[in-house]
Amino acid sequence: EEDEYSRLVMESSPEWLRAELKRLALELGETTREKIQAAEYGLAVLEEKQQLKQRYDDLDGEYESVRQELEQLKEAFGQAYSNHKKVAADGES
Amino acid sequence: EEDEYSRLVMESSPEWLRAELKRLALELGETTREKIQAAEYGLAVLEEKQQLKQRYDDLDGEYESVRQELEQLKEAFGQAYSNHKKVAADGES
Amino acid sequence: PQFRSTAANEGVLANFFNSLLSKKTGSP
Repeated sequence: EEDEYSRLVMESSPEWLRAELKRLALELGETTREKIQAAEYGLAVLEEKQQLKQRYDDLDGEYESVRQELEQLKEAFGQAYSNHKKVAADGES
Repeated sequence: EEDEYSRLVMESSPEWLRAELKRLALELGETTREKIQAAEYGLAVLEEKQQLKQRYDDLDGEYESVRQELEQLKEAFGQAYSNHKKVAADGES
Repeated sequence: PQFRSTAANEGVLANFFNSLLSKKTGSP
């Protein structure tokens, strides 16, 4: 296909060459605009992803501390419960 | 600048036109490749962001349930503690 | 472009990127 095109370029009239030049210049302009737009959007989404990652890490930290507090309270509760049972047993005996 | 270029296109020889056509064709090919790369990158980051959002929502759900469990246990602990004090007070009296 | 990409315009974005990929490559 490329050869076909090169032959066309070699054989065509200056008018054809000029028209083709204008067409390519227009297409190049549009493709450049699309490329820049895609890059800008890509960067914006990347930034949002990084902000979301920060929020995720913060939430993960909070989750860890609440989970530890719960573990400690469960242990304290277990401890208090067995103490209570021991006191009750002593009381009975 | 554009007028300058158009004048150049109108006045130049077929050789110049052919050389310019080849140059534009090369530039269009490169810009198209860059555009495709930017679009593929944008899609990839978008996908990663959506996956991260899903992980964030899952973690948020877990965080909420652990937080509620902790609240309930704190309440139960408070309840048990005040019962214990009442029993101790009754016992003394 | 500062945009808050909610799910809605994430779809629009994905369409935009895909349109660039599916568009006829810039062959002369």
